[in-house]
Amino acid sequence: YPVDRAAEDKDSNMDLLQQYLENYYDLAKDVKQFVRRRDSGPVVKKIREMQKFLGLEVTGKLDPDTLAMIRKPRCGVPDVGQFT
Amino acid sequence: TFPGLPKWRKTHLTYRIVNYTLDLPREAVDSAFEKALKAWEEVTPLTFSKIYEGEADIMIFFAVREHGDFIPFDGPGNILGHAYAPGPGINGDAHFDDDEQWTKDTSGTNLFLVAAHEFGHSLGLYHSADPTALMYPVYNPRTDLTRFRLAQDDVNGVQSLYGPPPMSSPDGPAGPTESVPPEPGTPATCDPALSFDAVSSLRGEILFFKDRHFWRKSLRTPEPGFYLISSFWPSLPSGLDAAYEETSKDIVFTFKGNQFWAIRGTEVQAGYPKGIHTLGFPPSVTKIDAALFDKEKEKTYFFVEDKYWRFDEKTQSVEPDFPKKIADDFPGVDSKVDAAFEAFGFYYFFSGSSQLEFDPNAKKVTHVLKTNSWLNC
Repeated sequence: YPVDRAAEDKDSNMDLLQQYLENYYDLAKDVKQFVRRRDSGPVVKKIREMQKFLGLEVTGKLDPDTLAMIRKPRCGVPDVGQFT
Repeated sequence: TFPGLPKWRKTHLTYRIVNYTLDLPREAVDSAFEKALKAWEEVTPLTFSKIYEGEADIMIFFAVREHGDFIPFDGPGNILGHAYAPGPGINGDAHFDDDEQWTKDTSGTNLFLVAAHEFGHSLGLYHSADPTALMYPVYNPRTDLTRFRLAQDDVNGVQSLYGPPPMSSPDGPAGPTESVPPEPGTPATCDPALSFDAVSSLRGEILFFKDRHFWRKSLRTPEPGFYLISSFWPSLPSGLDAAYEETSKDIVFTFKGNQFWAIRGTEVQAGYPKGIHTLGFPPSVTKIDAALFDKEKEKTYFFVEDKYWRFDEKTQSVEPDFPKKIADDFPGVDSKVDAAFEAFGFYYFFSGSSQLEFDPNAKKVTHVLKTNSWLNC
């Protein structure tokens, strides 16, 4: 069967976003299941928090600028939340 | 800063490079770390020394994937390094992902830039939301690393923890037991009583010095910038007396007390400070109030109380028959001069909150202005 590349890319972007928010924006583990729901309150809040901190346009969505930013190399220390 | 405001309780810190990446020669790694620590050293009272065995305050590792702290690296790209806030044990340590291609330039991942960022964490700085700051979390390869300097936000952050570096003085730098003098307040740009310590041009811009700060006015941009002197020239003292630009040499000379410094761009030149008496002033002159360089005549005017000296930049000597009375040759300039500079063929004299525009050809004052008129007030 042919691979649905668009759906695969979307999944991979969502995984990346989830990981990014968990690592750097203290996204709680129990929120994980909601990441793929675009209207999920906690996730939108975290995306907005990330966009604001990084100086991006605050859309609350995984737009191309946000995706490009989370793909850039960076420091591994979280941007917000308690530092362990 | 980190939650709980962790910081070092001492000013002398040790670091140890535990292992080396194979991407660079050892001396390049040593140099990158040394330079990165120096960036912080220049704006704080902190000093660093390298040790070769035992536990240092900042232990530096290159590692890949899981490396013993339960925060694994992730292979090439993405995470470049991480570091821990000040404290004992792993705290203060800096780890660099050796799956990156570390380079001296920006063809790969520049080790100096990442190290300077991670050492910011080692000193107690958290991430900054200012994209121009070194402590912004996303790697930003600067095109010109020779002109690297900390952003104001970085300086403000680290100085909020440790204060500014000890002030230079004719008696030498303040020792570790001396108290740091209280910091003067931040001047308000449009305060009607604002006066300047010194004014100078610099490569087409105008710098207005006041206490620890200066305004930088470019004729191309309407809003002046406001900066700490130490963020551009960490070894310059605050509270300057006078400054002028010798444009043909691309040098700004700054004066405080009986010493002066030469700066080119952001670099303070080697061999300075020098004594003002090396310029030919008599011993009775203990400080310069103001100085201006006339590009046309290639002469510098030094103002001291109610007198002035003219200095020939070509012969590097004070001209004979000086000093003369300021009021005799600059009619209308009657009060003591705080600061002066030349622009558009006019001399501008600052005294307290007043500024006089003087036409040296007509030998008369052409305008009386507020001191802060250049700052859009």
